[in-house]
Amino acid sequence: RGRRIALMNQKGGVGKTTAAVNLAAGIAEQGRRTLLIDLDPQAHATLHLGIDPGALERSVYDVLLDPDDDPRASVVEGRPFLDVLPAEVDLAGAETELAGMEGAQRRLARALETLGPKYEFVLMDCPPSLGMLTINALSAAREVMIPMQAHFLALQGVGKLLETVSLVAQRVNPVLRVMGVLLSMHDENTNHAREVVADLEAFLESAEGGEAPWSGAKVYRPAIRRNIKLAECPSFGKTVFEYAPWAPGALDFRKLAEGLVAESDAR
Amino acid sequence: RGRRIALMNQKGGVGKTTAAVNLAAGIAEQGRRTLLIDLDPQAHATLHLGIDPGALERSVYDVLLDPDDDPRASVVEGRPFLDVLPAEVDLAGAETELAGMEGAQRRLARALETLGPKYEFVLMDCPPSLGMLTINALSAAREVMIPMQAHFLALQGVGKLLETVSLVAQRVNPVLRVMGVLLSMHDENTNHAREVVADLEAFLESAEGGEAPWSGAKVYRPAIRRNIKLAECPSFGKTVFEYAPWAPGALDFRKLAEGLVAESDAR
Ligand SMILES: Nc1ncnc2c1ncn2[C@@H]1O[C@H](COP(=O)(O)OP(=O)(O)OP(=O)(O)O)[C@@H](O)[C@H]1O
Ligand SMILES: Nc1ncnc2c1ncn2[C@@H]1O[C@H](COP(=O)(O)OP(=O)(O)OP(=O)(O)O)[C@@H](O)[C@H]1O
Ligand SMILES: [Mg+2]
Ligand SMILES: [Mg+2]
Repeated sequence: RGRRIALMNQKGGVGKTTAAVNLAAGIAEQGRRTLLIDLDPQAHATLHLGIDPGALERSVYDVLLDPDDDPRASVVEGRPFLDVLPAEVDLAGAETELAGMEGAQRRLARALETLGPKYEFVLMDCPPSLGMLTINALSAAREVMIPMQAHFLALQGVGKLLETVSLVAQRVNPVLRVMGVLLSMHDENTNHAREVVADLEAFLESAEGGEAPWSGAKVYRPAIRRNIKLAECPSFGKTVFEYAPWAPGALDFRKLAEGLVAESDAR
Repeated sequence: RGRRIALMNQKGGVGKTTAAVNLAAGIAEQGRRTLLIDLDPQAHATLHLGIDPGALERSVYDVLLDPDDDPRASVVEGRPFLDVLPAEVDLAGAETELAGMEGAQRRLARALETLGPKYEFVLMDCPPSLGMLTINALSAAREVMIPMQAHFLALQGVGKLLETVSLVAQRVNPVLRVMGVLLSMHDENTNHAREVVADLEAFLESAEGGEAPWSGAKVYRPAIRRNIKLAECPSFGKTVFEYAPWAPGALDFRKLAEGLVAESDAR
């Protein structure tokens, strides 16, 4: 059964898109069929892969707003083994347009019933909010990965994030689990980062064996180190593996992607 | 006449709060009466200064929702010469509660008629959105400073940001100017940062002498270099000047703050 992973954090600029794109690419490089869904009206994941949102005929917007259409018509080929359900600017309207519509929270889940079976991995890049687009991702996903920086202020938002995951798990999607935290833009040699990670791991450990959807969650390794190559490659429409295959950012994401595939194979 | 500066960028995690707090502190250290207004329901600026949002009797929420109350009752002393109009979690409701209310966009502007005259500088820390709280800041401000990272993806949001400033300037606040961009978390030794800054400066230069509210805007120097001390000090409720007065982050913010005061004195 395929894995469906929402990369989610309502805080902005924490590395969701960078992780969604490079993890999806890293998994596809191992020959595993992957679908990357861009749920952000900013369309950064779409841009990152060199796809022009303005030139698209169809996008994830159509999938969400026209549930009777075939969602496969909106999918484009991104890379070998990597398909993309792209975003474009109309998606900004979706938050309001979906409100009050029939089955609004489960539009993406419904589309994945048709789309999903073809892929071993489905990764969803969420916008920095807890609105209808993120709720659609959480209702369609089986797992949640939380990209975040190991900074004090970053810890402040985690409670609200987990509360939202809980609500969706209780009301809409009982299989939803938080698989863990992805440390992004990591300054590994600082005490501050170490202390924040220790705080996180202590919190997750205290949830083990309990009822919460994050019991069993862990801090994923390796952390993704800060590496300018990761900030440069989107401007060329390239993944880090294409742009700088031996840079620390590429090494970290390749290792993480291999870990995710190995995790799947072990199940 | 006092300066009223909105630190604004709808993108998250770009250094708005870090700049608002440390610039306000740097200006206050020069003996200039400063008011820092926290407009973010996350209350990060409030926390950053060691003020407990949960223990507050009154906050900026009351100023916005009860326009007939005296706004001075909600101000607390933060540091010598630095007063704070703090945020707390109820502010999350303000976006919705204000919608449709009488004079909703100008609640903060109206409060500053009473509050403002006492201060030489008023700095407003905006949330990462273009909603009612940010609109209140833009309607009350005279100048806009845009903290951002010199990254390709960061450039993508600037157009929308300037469009919003334009709309507020045309409809609500004709004196509003964009004074410039504050480069935050700056990796000064990378080509990528240099190229993005060159792009920004070229864009701003092309607007010079024109009609837009950002004609005359510049890229402020110095850039604020990436410095872990800036991420650490909020966890102690301290400004960078209190926590690590000789760190690069402190040096950069002190220089910037001195530049802002000199700019004022020259007017
Ligand atoms: N490890 C890293 N090293 C250096 N730069 C990075 C790294 N990860 C991300 N970046 C850069 O930091 C910025 C923010 O990252 P990204 O866009 O992935 O975050 P996000 O959480 O998706 O943001 P948003 O909330 O706006 O969707 C981007 O300019 C990106 O290129
Ligand atoms: N120059 C810097 N060097 C290192 N860390 C920094 C720097 N500036 C900010 N940070 C850290 O980066 C994170 C984001 O910064 P900050 O909270 O100031 O951004 P913001 O734009 O106010 O975010 P939000 O949109 O959530 O309000 C924080 O953890 C902060 O401590
Ligand atoms: Mg993103
Ligand atoms: Mg902030």
